Amino acid sequence: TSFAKKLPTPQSTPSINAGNGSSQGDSSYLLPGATVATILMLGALHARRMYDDKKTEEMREKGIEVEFQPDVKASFLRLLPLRSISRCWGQLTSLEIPVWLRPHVYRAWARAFHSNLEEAALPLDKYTSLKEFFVRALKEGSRPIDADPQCLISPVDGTILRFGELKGAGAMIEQVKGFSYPVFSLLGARSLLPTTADSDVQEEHSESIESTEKSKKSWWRVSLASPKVWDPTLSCPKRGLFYCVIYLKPGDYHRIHSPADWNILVRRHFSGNLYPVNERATRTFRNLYIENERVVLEGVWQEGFMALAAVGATNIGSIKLFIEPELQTNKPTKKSLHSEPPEERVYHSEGVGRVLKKGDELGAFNMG
Amino acid sequence: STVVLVFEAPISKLLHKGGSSEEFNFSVKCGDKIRVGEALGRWHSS
Repeated sequence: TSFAKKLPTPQSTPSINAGNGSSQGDSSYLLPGATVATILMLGALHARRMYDDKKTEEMREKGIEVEFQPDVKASFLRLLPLRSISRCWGQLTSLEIPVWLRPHVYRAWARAFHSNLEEAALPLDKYTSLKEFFVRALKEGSRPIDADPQCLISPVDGTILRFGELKGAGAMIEQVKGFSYPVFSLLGARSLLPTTADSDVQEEHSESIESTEKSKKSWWRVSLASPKVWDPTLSCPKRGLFYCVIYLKPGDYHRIHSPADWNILVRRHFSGNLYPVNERATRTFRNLYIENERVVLEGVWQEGFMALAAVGATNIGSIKLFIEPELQTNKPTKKSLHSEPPEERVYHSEGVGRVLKKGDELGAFNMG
Repeated sequence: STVVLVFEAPISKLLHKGGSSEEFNFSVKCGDKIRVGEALGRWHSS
């Protein structure tokens, strides 16, 4: 009604201060008009997004796999300074929140992103900032580890996006139906993916894992020298190479655990970009996981080779390693980093590498 | 954020004597929610 009142009535008689009155009416009319237009536009965008998501959900329920389909929004996002946005977001979320306000902020976050506050290790008012709350630990016993010695466990909480077996020398991982990327682009050209020559060494090594407690001899002879091309037709036929892609929603628990008893030999950090990695982005961004900033850990477990790639995103740009606290990610950068080779650190040259048990904490994602 | 796991696992391993074989199989489906510590897959002698 206040908006309507400001409209000039048609029969109003012109008066001396008509100029002021009408200019006064115009400016106050403009302000709510712009506000209303913005709200309407945001509402329309949100409604459009809800419609798209609903349509995708219905297609998935019918078993129809949504295919890769680049869109204008993905091209537009490529133009934005996403790393600066991510770092600003990190600054914002690391601001200290007054003690009395903390429970309200974290409950609001939990409601918006479906987080389970009961599992948080500390009382809510003990987390000084949203960033600290985001990387919270869980109460003891919140995540029981599957004791089956012949199983591989999930290293994170999340949603299974893709999984399968990698076949052929140019092994490709499916990002979404209709688009795949080479495993070597994800792990790096110097990846330790096994070839025939190494399989015997791995065989020896696999046996030695069980006898580690007995003998302290060095575990692993691996030639880091030349790049390797993994070719299953050449490697011994009893082992295959598998992959699994797990997406963590903003409300999920964001610490990373060890999927098995393994010995981490190499860490590779790719600076890259920080595009969003939500479900929609996987359908519209080409090479999403091999363009984004990520930390790759490679090593060996009882069944042979293992690699874990932690891929960042705009809102969650930092990847912390508890096994290498000094590693810094999401650093301010100027030029395009996509062409830059990864920064590599070889753990095993310092001894036997980083030995972790199944379920041990090895790192965490964090905001900004 | 996203985690991609790439790993070797038995596809068919003739065990000594018994002649049985092991085979890794995923115990999840696309779209499943999973938590730390839950099995992604197992391999058992068949």
